[in-house]
Amino acid sequence: NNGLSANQNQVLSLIRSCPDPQGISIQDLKQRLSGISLTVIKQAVEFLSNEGHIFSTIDEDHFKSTDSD
Amino acid sequence: NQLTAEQKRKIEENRRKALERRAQRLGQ
Repeated sequence: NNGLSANQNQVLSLIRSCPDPQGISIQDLKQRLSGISLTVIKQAVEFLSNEGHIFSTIDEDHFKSTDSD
Repeated sequence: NQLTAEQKRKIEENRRKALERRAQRLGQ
């Protein structure tokens, strides 16, 4: 248990797995996490960013994880 | 699909800030 909720772990896992240098977009996250609402995804992204697990890249819509590559 | 030098710089800066936030959380 890393202290994250199931939704937060799912979002973090997808962000980690994206190999693109600009990271993954919120739209891509929504498409891949079809069972989770956009609001919940955005809340998870904000939490993970505040905690330093992820960061925005080329704009406020693309994210990478701090522990990838 | 290539990033510009400015985009790369911004990404590295944001990564550094995120690592600082992470360290601060873990230190609390």
